Amino acid sequence: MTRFSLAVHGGAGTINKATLTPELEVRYHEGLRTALRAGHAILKDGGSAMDAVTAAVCALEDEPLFNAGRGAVFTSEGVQEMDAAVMDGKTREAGAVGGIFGPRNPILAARAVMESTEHVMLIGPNALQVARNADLPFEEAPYFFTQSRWDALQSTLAMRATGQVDDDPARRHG
Amino acid sequence: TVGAVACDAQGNLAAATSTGGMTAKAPGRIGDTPIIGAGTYADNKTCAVSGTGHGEVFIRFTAAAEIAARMRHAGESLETAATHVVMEDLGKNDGSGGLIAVDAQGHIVMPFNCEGMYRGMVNENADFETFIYSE
Repeated sequence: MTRFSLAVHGGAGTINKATLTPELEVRYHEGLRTALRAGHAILKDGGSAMDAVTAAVCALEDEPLFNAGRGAVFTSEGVQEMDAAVMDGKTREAGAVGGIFGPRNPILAARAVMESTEHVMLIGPNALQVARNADLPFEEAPYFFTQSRWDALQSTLAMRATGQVDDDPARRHG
Repeated sequence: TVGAVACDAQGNLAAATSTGGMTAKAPGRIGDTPIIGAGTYADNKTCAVSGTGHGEVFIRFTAAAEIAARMRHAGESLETAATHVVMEDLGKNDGSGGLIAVDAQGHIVMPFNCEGMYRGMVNENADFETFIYSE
């Protein structure tokens, strides 16, 4: 038996000590712990690494604080496009989706591509059809809307409109 | 971007990554997240990796697969390989960001070259740890 372990990351945009309040820090830590608990519960019962990472990422996608799933940022056109991927180290099987909108958990759509098709990556309508065929839950636009992401889009567009250049590398983070 | 890597009790590895991309990104732009070998990778013989950061640079350096390659061909440890890729390959080429990775013995590393990275880890002893900055 090998010692099991799990790690997660939860990107949420620029990390700025000046604006990250203690209250918000607590929420971020709790969001990460929720994801760790989801994956740990599977691993401690002898479950697979694939099931553990999928469960952990679903928890992060369900938390609006993080930039994925429910908390996804907006494109320059004010819509959301989500990407996700999974890879199984035992078999080298992999699945990925790009530019999709609708599935509550894009990571499950990626896993459906891996498990139910002969392909590695699907985009567009066929990716969504694979998710539907897998009976994954879909959500409408209001589920994915977060005011902070919308405000971030408006400030970025306003900055661009005035020709301002922000060289903060964290703005390029997903 | 969010992600997870795990090593289960059988020594099997897996990686998962999901993202909404960058704020105000060009429609149709795809970063490293769904690109196998760039932002997501797993191979039982080396490691599982999930990245977050400036996606275009992660893609150009095939960041996740490069860590596995350094372990496989140069015999580097996970820590050495991951640190090199994040701090040298990415960090010196405008590739701000970081990653989480685990090897087949369950060792976890979480290097980053920016101000912070929301991250956490847990092992079989249920030692839950979460971090934001360089604690």
